[in-house]
Amino acid sequence: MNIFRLVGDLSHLLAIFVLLLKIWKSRSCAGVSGKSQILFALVFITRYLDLFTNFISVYNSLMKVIFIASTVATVYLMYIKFKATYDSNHDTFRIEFLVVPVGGLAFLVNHDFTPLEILWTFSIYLESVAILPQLFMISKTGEAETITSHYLFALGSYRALYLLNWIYRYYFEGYFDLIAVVAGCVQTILYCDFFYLYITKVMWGKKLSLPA
Amino acid sequence: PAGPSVKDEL
Repeated sequence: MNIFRLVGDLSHLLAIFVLLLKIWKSRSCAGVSGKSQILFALVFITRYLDLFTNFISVYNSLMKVIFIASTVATVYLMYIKFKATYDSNHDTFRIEFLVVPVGGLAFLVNHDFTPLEILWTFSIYLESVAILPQLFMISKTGEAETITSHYLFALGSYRALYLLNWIYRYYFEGYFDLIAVVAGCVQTILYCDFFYLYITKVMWGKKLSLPA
Repeated sequence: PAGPSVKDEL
């Protein structure tokens, strides 16, 4: 474990709970893409299948459980409890255009052609594009609530910190996983436009609004 | 070195 990965995981945890609290407190999921949340739930479920077979540490197992439970809870709040506030008119990204190609790629490009490894690879590829429905929804509505932009900033920062973690691990542990690094770069690059808007607007107390 | 098969990250 290193500081980049620890801060990254905590940033990821913060993002998930900021969103969960926003929906729970405001009793509304306006401006939030349910499709992205479904993709994130799929990412965690396919990635953490080794939860019971491969014990790494208490921290690792605990975080996996928290990530799965909180993301499933978010999907439940959005599609069942506060379904009336779900903005399906703006959450129209065709996620099958993400899941199918990513599924195919996981079969073609992976470290080991075994079910667990292919599912892990699928999860890594899917996570890199899972935020697209959310970013697409913001581009359609033209703006995002400030709390939603904080959620996105924390979520985008987590994988950027993981990139630093992989640089650290490469030099100090000789650890390198090309699939995770390439997907992590794609994932972080997708946030660049948002990071620019967040830093130039939200940081100065303005609302995040995309140029019309 | 620890190869990618070691899935010790979240």
